[in-house]
Amino acid sequence: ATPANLAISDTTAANYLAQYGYLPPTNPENSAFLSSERLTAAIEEFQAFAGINITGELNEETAKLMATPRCGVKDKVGPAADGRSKR
Amino acid sequence: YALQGSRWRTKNLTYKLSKYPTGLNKQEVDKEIAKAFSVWSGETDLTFTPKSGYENVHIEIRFEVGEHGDGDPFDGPGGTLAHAYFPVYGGDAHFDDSERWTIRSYRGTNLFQVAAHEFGHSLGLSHSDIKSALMAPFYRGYDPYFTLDQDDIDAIQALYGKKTNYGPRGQGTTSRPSPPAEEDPELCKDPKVDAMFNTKDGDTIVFKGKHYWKLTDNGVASGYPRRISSTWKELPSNIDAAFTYRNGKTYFFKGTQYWRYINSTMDGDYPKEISDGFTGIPDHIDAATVWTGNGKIYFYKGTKFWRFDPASKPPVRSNYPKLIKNWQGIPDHVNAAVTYKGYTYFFQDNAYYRFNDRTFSVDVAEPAFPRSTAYWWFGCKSANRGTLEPRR
Repeated sequence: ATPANLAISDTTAANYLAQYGYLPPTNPENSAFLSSERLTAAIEEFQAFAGINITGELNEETAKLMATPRCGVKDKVGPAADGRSKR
Repeated sequence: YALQGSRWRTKNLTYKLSKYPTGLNKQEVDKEIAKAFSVWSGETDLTFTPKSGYENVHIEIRFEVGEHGDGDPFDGPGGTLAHAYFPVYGGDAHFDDSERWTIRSYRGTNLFQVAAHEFGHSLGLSHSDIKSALMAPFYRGYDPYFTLDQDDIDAIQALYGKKTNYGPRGQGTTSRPSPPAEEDPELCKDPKVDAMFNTKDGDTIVFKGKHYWKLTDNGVASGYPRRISSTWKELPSNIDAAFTYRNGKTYFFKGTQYWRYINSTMDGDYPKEISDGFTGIPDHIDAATVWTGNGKIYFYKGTKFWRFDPASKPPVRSNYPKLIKNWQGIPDHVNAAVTYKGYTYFFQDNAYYRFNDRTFSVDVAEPAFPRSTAYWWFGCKSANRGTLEPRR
């Protein structure tokens, strides 16, 4: 069944994006420094990876996907995950 | 697809279920787990042998709830279903026992589907952004007609090669030996090439001027060179670059134009403008190849490279081009690039470099790179076997 209300808060989304490799891990000391631009960029990256419309917004399509059961391994691992990697 | 960067050195792997799910018959679980492994052994020479008791194994499988000792606790029903560790971290697979695991049922969470995905991680595969791939991160439900997506097959074969052993009758067979290498006067005299690519049948082809050669493991196949126009009738000479994509089609580039072929038959109305078919890629490229690390197309020109992903919009992201020096050890102004036996090779003038797609740098080897293309690729015995002086 699809949840009636698919709204998702910035905090929930940020936690999700951090858990799956789109944002650096959050902790009480650095979470305050997450800018809206960085969150938008992470949402866009998630949307691009998932193959849904890239809006940078936490729309219903994005929220629905974030609520879908999934594998716990990060989406962004390996050489492409880190701009500082050798490639 | 995407590769994490590690893989098993052996193809004969062992596993054990040290903690079974609650509510399912153990023998049925064993069968489903074996079936999930067979997804990967069906496309490679990997084998998976179940063990029990206290034997050490490569991949340990556990069904756990909440915190279970690895610092990555499960979250109850829904959400995260399972996770697995890449080979470099041990390969173990953990499943959230809070889920309602089911077998051959549309209800609950299908064990086979999730296990086959997790074992992909255990073997070195990361998540794919191809929706139809098993290695896509989102749960897709039970599929009684499940087959691996070509993206998954390409990924696992990039790590472990294609399947050559089809059971007892196939055991002990070896690939056909290459015919004796012949020295080619044209390539030995001037080994600088225009383009190199692999056909969809796995042959490695060299283009130079108006001729082409097929390479063997030792040098050049007999019966070459041939005229490019004798096989690819519409193609001009002096091609800039070529590659075969995972759709089996071969693309040739020259100047502002490109051509697409299936084997030696042109696949439509060509040539077309590079700016139309490969938006974001410049004209007059130096080289192109499909990188084994992620299956995406890379174009090289001068000091820069571009990544092209046909499945993305736009196919070239805004952070490209990037500098070739990001490919550690590879020089600017390459003439050709090709994937061969799991490595990416870059050619410049009379020399080549072997780039290790797993360590992300030019291989450290003896003799060191750059090496002579004439000696190591074209079988020219009189050429220099050692390290060449890099171009400055």
